[in-house]
Amino acid sequence: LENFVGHQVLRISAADEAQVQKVKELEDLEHLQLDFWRGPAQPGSSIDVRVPFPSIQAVKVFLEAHAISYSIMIEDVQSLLDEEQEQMFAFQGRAR
Amino acid sequence: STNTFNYAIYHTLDEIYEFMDMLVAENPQLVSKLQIGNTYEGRPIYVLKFSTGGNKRPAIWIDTGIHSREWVTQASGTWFAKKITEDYGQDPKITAILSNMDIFLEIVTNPDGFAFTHSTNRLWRKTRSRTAGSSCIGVDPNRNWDAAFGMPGASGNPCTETYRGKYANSETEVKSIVDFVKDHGNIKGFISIHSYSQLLLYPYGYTNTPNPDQQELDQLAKEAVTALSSLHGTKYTYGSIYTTIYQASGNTIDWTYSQGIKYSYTFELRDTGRYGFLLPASQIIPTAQETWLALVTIMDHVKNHPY
Repeated sequence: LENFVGHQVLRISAADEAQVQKVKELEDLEHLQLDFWRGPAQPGSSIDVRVPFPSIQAVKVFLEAHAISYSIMIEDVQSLLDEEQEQMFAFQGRAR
Repeated sequence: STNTFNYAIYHTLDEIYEFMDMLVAENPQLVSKLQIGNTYEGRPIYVLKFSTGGNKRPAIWIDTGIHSREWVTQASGTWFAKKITEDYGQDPKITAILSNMDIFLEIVTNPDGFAFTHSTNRLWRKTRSRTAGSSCIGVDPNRNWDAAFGMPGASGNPCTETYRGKYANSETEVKSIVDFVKDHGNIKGFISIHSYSQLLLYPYGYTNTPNPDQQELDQLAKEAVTALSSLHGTKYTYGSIYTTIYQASGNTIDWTYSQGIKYSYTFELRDTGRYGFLLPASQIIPTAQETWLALVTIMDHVKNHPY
């Protein structure tokens, strides 16, 4: 199973069209291996992006440098997946 | 049996396919299973048909799980299937709908991707097809339809999550539905279910030009969202794909609408705001229950407004 330890999901709020465009620039940076769960749309709508651990610092620096606000939606993706697996095992076979 | 099946947890592809067989066996007069094609990796693609008789009657199509990692959609689809069998003969609206129309339900629209989410990568979204000349795998099946294919709002880069594919219908999972819809010729409502973001959307996605039925689709979306919110207070936004989220060319419901299926909608299901599509299993049933209210609203309208 692929491991997502240390991956975070950031919720980005682009305040205006210029900031939306900046986030779109991030999308094009393939080496960061970003996975946009909710892509850049119009200003005001949330953008959710999974950031692999090695790219976290670069992405946060980029966002802060352009005064784009963000919050951490998921602190560690793998821990959430582990919880999901545990739930599935725990409830397997239990009738509704 | 489908009475002891646990609807409140996530299931593998094999378990869902087994569930479908059980549902058919338990309800032979109402439910049948059709194979509409095979996936890239050779898995069968199944659709459940709910029908009280006749052939190619006006029909409503519902699909869940075209983006494989959005597990709450396949789980909700399973719940919907059981709900239809429970409500037929008991609930006046469902009984009336099935007396006049058929319902087709494709619970796992992207079986290869779904199997891959269970075996290898929980976060896999696309199909599993290979692109010649690229080491990256998979196409976004919601950008692969023959509706403004290749225009902005999809990617030509095979390594991105919104890769549109080499050509429209390149994905057998998409082509199978296209062939089925064209061959049937009498589908009047088409609802494609995704998660997350809490949205109910109608065409278009490729242009901000309003579709010719915008007023009616908007009003119906409002009614559907109102019904949905009445159960748990979940807040939904509705509107066209383009104006509500972003430009998306080659998407499912732009194609179905272009085929003359007026009532073409796509859902983005519940999002607690903390998990995205990694929705805890405890939310499966509430999500399915509230979505069902919106689906019934749309299906009832389709039945009452023949065209």
